[in-house]
Amino acid sequence: SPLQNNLMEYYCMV
Amino acid sequence: MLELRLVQGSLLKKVLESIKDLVNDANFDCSSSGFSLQAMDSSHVALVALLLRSEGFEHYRCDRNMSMGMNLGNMSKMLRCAGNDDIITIKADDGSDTVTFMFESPTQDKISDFEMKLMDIDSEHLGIPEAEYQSIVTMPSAEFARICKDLSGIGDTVVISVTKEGVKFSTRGDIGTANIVCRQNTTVDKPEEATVINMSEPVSLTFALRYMNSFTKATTLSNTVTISLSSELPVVVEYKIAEMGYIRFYLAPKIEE
Repeated sequence: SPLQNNLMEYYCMV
Repeated sequence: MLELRLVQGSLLKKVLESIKDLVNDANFDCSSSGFSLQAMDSSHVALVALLLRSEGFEHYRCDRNMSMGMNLGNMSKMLRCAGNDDIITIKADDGSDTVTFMFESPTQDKISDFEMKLMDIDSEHLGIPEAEYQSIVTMPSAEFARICKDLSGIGDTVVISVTKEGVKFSTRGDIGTANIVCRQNTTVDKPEEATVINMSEPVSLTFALRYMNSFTKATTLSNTVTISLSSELPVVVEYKIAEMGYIRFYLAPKIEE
C-alpha cells in the first residue's frame, strides 16, 4: 500500500 | 470585546458537525475581516481551513484580534442545543478565559446562553501559498459524498484521475476493484447539478478514503464541492458557505514507496 505523506512535507509552519 | 451575531445559526452548527471528528482542539481567530480557523488533524495528514467573513454576520464587533482555543467536541455539544432556526451570538470579553454562545429562537420567546471554557492551544499554523492547480473539478457535493462512501466499502484508498474525458475515482480491495467516471456535464437544468472540469494538465493522485469521507460531512453546507488537484500538492476539497466564506480541507496524497 502507498505511504501516507504528511502536510509538513508541503507547507511550512508560520 | 467580541460580539458576532449570526442570523443563520444553523451554518455554525453544520460547520462544527463537519470538523469535530477531524480535529479535537482548535484556535478560532477573530479579526475585523472575519471569524476563521486553521487546524490539522492529530496525524498532520489533513487540515481544515474555515472562513466566515464579517460581512456575513448581522452584527460583527471585534475590537482587537483574538484567538480563542476551543475543544470542538465541547463546542459542538453546546451548539447542538441551538435550534436550527435560532440566531447564534458569540461573545467574549478581552482577556477572558470563557466564550458565551447565545441562542435566540426566531420568535424571541426562548433565549439561552451557554458559557464555555477556553483553552490554551499551541498554534500550528501552516503557510499555504496560493497555487495554480493542474485540474479543478466542481461537482454536486452529494454525488462526491456518495462516491466516497461507496468506494470505502471496497478499498481504503481512492485514486482520483482527471483527464479531458472526465474525473475517475478508483479503488481496489480484497474483494475486487471499482472505477467511477464522472464526465463533464454542463447542460443540466440547474447549475449546482453540473460537473465542470477545468484542466490544464491531467493529474492522478491517491488519497486515504477515511479522510475523504470525513470531509464529506460538510456536504450539508453547499450543493457543490470543488476538488483542486496538482501532482506535487495536497488536494483541496472546498465547500462554499453561502455568501459568507468557505470550509476547505487539505489532504496530503499517498505516495508510492
